[in-house]
Amino acid sequence: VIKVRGLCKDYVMGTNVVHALRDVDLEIHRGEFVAIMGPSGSGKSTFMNVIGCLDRPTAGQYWLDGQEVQGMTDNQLAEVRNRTIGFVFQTYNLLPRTTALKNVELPLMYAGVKDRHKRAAEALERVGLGQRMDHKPNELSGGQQQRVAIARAIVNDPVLILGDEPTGNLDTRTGEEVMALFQELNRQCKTVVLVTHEQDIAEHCKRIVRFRDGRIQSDEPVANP
Amino acid sequence: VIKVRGLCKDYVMGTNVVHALRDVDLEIHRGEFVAIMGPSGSGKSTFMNVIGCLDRPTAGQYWLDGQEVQGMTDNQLAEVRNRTIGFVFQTYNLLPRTTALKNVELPLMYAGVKDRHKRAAEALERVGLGQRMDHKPNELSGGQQQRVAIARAIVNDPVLILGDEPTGNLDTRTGEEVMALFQELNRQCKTVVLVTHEQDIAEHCKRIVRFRDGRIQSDEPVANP
Ligand SMILES: Nc1ncnc2c1ncn2[C@@H]1O[C@H](COP(=O)(O)OP(=O)(O)OP(=O)(O)O)[C@@H](O)[C@H]1O
Ligand SMILES: Nc1ncnc2c1ncn2[C@@H]1O[C@H](COP(=O)(O)OP(=O)(O)OP(=O)(O)O)[C@@H](O)[C@H]1O
Ligand SMILES: [Mg+2]
Ligand SMILES: [Mg+2]
Repeated sequence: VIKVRGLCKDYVMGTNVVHALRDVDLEIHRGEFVAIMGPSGSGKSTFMNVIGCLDRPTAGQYWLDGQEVQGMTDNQLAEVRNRTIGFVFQTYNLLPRTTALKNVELPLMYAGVKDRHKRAAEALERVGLGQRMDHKPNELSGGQQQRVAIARAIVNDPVLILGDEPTGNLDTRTGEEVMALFQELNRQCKTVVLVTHEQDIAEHCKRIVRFRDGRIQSDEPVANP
Repeated sequence: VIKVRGLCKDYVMGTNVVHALRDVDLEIHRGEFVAIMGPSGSGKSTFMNVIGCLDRPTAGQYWLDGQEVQGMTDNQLAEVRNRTIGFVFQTYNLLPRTTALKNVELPLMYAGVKDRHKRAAEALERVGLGQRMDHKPNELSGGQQQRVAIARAIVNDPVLILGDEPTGNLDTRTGEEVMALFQELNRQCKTVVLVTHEQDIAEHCKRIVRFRDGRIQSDEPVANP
């Protein structure tokens, strides 16, 4: 469902160029459960933003579900993204003056789905926030905000779920509950790709891809997920 | 240096009250190195905001360095805070349209320190960001933003360092480097209090205080930090 060839991403800042991604080749098939690891600044979020159709590469090719993404207009990209991808941002990106429930309803509004309220409430229940639906982000703890972002990413039942450090602010037990949720979605044949820096979180996945300085350093199956 | 008795913090939302802290008693002596752990939503950040003089409790007493905080005006509180405390926020709280260097200089401007530029550059070098000083937060990775927040917290050489999940977005090796920095500061007799959800990060500290539902559930020394 994801195929990239020769992917490059440069950030040009004045006379300085940061090569965030250098010639990345990767294939992820439908139903896989992949962890992306690597040092801080190695290009993980940049890679997730490209495969999540939130940013365009400087060079290289990307096929999402067999369709080449380069040729799409921004509107087509947004439409594909809303329909097929659920994205959990490293910094949550919740609307600050909006309740948790309304934040989770947002993807359903774009998709024109009818029973938004009920489906958003169910998604929040699934991440353990049934008691916090009417809180705004600044009335929630860091880990609770993170879980609202996860609920928003799964509410539209996307075929591809991308999570950038989705357990970064969760204690071990809540992190386990969230990983159980991702494992359940993967059993339903959703493709799940998570960035994490925690080895025991990565070992809930089936494959670990390690980045270093903008390149893929290794790509190994997990022995016993 | 930190003493709290009967500390309570309630959030009132319409007809609903969230008891974020319930009757917390705790003492932390100068030069201690304490980890605060506990489930998501258990009151860790609320506690850190109170002892960091960023928020006032609903009830109870707090002595910072022997001085009772209740009696202080907002201005006195801000002055004590800028002079004695370095705070690493769970969500970094960097100024978005300002470079990393200028963000780190900020506490030095409040304190009226002269050679701000040099000291801010040194603090950024210490967290491994010497090459990223002129990047703005949106031009930095999640873990790099987190490290700018750490540099800003230590640049004014505070006697008390409070970090709320300071390694939440850092890979293992960068996380180790940051913990080595905190251990070094603690060897220089700074008091360090860190919230973390990672057991191996907590074991770099000398004492683990666990929160649950707004109360302290346990308070144990670490066997071999
Ligand atoms: N401004 C607020 N208004 C209402 N409720 C709040 C507010 N801030 C926090 N809370 C609630 O108080 C409780 C404690 O929050 P706190 O941020 O201290 O938790 P935490 O232990 O830091 O959690 P995490 O590990 O997820 O960061 C949470 O249940 C949260 O929903
Ligand atoms: N908008 C930008 N402008 C300039 N440089 C950027 C920008 N965004 C990212 N970078 C740089 O590109 C590199 C890769 O960033 P990226 O966010 O992908 O790293 P990461 O692996 O997600 O790191 P972390 O684990 O810390 O989140 C970093 O060195 C960063 O400084
Ligand atoms: Mg990142
Ligand atoms: Mg918190």
